Amino acid sequence: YVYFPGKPRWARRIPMTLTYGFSPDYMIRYLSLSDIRKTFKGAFSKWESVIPVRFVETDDYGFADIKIGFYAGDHGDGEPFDGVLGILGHSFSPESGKLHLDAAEMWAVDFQVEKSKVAIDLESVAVHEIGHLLGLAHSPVKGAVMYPSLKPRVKKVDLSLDDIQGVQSLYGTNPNFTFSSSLESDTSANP
Amino acid sequence: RPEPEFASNQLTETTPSNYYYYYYYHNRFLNSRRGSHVSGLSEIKKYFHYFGYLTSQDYDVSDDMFDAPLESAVIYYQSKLGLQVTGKLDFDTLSQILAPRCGVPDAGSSPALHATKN
Repeated sequence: YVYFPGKPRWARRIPMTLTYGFSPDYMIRYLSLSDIRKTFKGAFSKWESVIPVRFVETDDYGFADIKIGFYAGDHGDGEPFDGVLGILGHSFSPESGKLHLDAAEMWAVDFQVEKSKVAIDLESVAVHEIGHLLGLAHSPVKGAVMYPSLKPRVKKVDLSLDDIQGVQSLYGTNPNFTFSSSLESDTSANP
Repeated sequence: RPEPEFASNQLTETTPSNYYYYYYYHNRFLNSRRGSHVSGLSEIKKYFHYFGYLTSQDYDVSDDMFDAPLESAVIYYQSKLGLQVTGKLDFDTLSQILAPRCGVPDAGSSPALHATKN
């Protein structure tokens, strides 16, 4: 695992709660808001299960710690998106809290429903980008969710040992976490 | 930072034919190495510049020459992403470059994305 220069992290008292909200203006229409909310809830819970940090959705977008939106092209942060495939999304190191997804992608929450050859799994990218929000940079470990690339129609949502060790060294361990339960899940997902 | 041509030239429609053309187009770079001159190689240079592997301000990313700095960038990229270190654009490396990915740089950090909340 790798950290951003200076090893930034959310500097709040452990256990901490971070709120997240969805932009009322920058969303996609072909997925329902309830599907997007459910997908992100699942993505946040992956990290929540290993560190003493709770993620709670809020309707108050302006005051959310983590702000999530789908943006197209140049969206004002100096890192423009590029259309279908290429760059899928990006997020900011702590404690900025911005999570941006490229609105041009064919985002999918269920590959049984979305048949496009260029469909990208929303939860996989969400799990990855949340890792950045927490302070993890890209990992050289191919099985890690913090590896930088993700092919179309591939789902990678289970944290690897590398991801877990990286984030736990920043925030400590969730008292309910056991390595065995995590590794069982990892093995079944990546045989 | 200006959008890299490599990225802006990517698909604008989600049709399978475009998808396959995209990969066919980039096959020309396969197995190019130091000393090679391949039309369009500047796109690869811009990719490495964008993701933090070619950082020198003086380096010109607009030509198509596979020079020593590009070789160093390829080696750095391969070692950083757990690929076999060959210094050339072999199949695995080129596949990795073409794969959709996160926009956060791998090496160093983007001033925009590595920001502190004020």
